Amino acid sequence: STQRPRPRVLLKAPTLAEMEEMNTSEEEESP
Amino acid sequence: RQVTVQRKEKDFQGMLEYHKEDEALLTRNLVTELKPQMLSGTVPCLPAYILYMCIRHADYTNDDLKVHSLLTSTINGIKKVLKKHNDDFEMTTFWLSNTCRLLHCLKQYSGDEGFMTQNTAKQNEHCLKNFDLTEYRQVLSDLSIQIYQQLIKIAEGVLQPMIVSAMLENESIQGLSGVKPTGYRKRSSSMADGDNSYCLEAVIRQMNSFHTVMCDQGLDPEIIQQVFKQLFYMINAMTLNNLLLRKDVCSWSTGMQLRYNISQLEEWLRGRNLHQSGAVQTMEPLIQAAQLLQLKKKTPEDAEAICSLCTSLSTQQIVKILNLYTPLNEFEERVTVSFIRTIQAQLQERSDPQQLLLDSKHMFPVLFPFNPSSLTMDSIHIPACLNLEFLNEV
Repeated sequence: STQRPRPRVLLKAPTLAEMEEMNTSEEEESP
Repeated sequence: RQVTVQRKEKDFQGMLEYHKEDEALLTRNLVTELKPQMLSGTVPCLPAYILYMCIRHADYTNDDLKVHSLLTSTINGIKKVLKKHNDDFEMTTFWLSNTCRLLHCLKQYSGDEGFMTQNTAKQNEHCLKNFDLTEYRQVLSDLSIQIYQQLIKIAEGVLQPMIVSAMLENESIQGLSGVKPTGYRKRSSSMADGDNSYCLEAVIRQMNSFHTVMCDQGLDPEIIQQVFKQLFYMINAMTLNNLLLRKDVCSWSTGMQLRYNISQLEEWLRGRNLHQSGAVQTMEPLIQAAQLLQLKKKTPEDAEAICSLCTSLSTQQIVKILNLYTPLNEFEERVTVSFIRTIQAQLQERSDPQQLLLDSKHMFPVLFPFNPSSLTMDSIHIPACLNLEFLNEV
């Protein structure tokens, strides 16, 4: 019997601007 | 008899495994510290394929955090490189090409049937199994737009100082200088002082160089076409705006030289197979301005010919060129006020834009059409110079 492929799980992604914000705050936190 | 048993190499399934703690090293060696020259002679967009193979392994092991983390650090790494090399055409092309390729891979191997029509059976085996990365595709598409805008800005910055000089001031047609209007000091808006004049060959050489870099880096042909459409628009806008403000270039001889220069640019597009890019169409106002300078401007029939020809120029622009038009010598008459009034009367029905000058900063919206690759992941070889020995082939 053929097995139906499992539906893939949507990975939520931040927007490009949100990603940059996160990156900036991480850089600020690190000494 | 001696029997030799050959151990069969384990099949490479086109996935790359790495330990979480090596992620920073991976993005450093593959993104932030990578020089495009290191990859000459390898498959174009190799970093994109390597990254996809890493994502695929994280998908295979159902590790969503690893996928999130790798994509985030990759995207941040690319942004960091672009910021550092914001005037480097080759580096910017390299990352535009790779970002688009990664985007294409995430589509081609998404499992969405619409993106799989050209896949081989082997390629279909290399699709993602667990995760839907649609939202990351949007982020990569937004990033590609940013990189494209940076690329245009760099190319325009290189070409801009050449345009007025090459298109309007340089005389490559022999004997034309003898029929230039007299009494005007040779001037150039593109430089303060010194001899910084450029000929059209210099512009063409520069465009050849841009084209070669983009082809070498494996940038999608549709994107290369859009780059040149944008650059040709800028050449059109800068040249026409100068023409509309300078009496010394509004002459029959400049019209002649300009038409010749435009035909050289058209020929260049054909030679590089870029004639379908829409670049020539962006030059239409300038082509018509060159013709307007050369047409007779005396009788009502001349007025009618001008009105039916100059459809890409506004009434304001046509009238301005006619007002600025400078006769070659004492035998040629100035354009009369009544001739200009005839033109204005004929064109009054037109709904023209209000501004005289073209917006030289205008950008056409860019599109990144899906371009699947025929390459199969398990055929990709990682060169030693990338220092990625910590990646395990799975």
